[in-house]
Amino acid sequence: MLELRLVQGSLLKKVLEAIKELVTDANFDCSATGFSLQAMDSSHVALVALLLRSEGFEHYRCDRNLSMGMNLGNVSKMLRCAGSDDIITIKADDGSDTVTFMFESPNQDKIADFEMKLMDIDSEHLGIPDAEYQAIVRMPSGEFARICKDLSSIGDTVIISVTKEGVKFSTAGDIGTANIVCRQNKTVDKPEEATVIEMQEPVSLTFALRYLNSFTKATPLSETVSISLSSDLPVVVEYKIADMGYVRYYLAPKIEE
Amino acid sequence: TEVQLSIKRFYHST
Repeated sequence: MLELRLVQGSLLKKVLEAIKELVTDANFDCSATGFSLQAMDSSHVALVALLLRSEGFEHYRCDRNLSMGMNLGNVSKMLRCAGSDDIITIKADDGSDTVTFMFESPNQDKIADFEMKLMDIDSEHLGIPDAEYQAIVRMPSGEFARICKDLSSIGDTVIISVTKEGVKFSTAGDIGTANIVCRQNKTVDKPEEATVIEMQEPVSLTFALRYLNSFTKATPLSETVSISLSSDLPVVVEYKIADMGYVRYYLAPKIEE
Repeated sequence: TEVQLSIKRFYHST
């Protein structure tokens, strides 16, 4: 038996919007720790990891570990039927091939349940060891989204370089080139508007903008984003979900050959 | 030429 009640249902709607472009089908794993998902995109270039900790739910019952295969487009269709202030409850019985999403309006005058068929998904789970990164950049998520969008109108790839001067995003295409430098800026009114660079050593890596743009679908989940870079590792783009967990995206770099 | 690496080059199945 599984029953997860999330008062801030809009959060789940945003989570689906954040991952459905990158991944078509995925297994949602439910355990005492929380509600999680790990999935690669179809070309095995990027990976998304989601965690919603059990403590973040108003009610969290998960009698035994359960993995539920879902088509994310279909989940998104269901969740779009929930109002933005609705309380969302996810329910499943042991051994059942369906999951139920229940939506309650804030004043309890409307209750809807949507039952969705589960599917068998052969998904590969990758081990991601903790790593020390050469540079970690924290910046406003809206700013990062803007940069990725702007640069993708010029080129297909971005070089992200971190030095003690700041973080530089560069691209080149048929019509020209573009460079955007963000300097460390801690002296802002609100901490979420700051750009903070923790650098052990300079690092420069090349990534496909298409994937980074897809990651920025998580922007509504968090005011800030952290970008962790090391020369021999995929970049980690993390959006923290307040009090609950995170959506992390991992993207393998491009190399010169 | 640029080559796109796979995520599976870095992380392995558990």
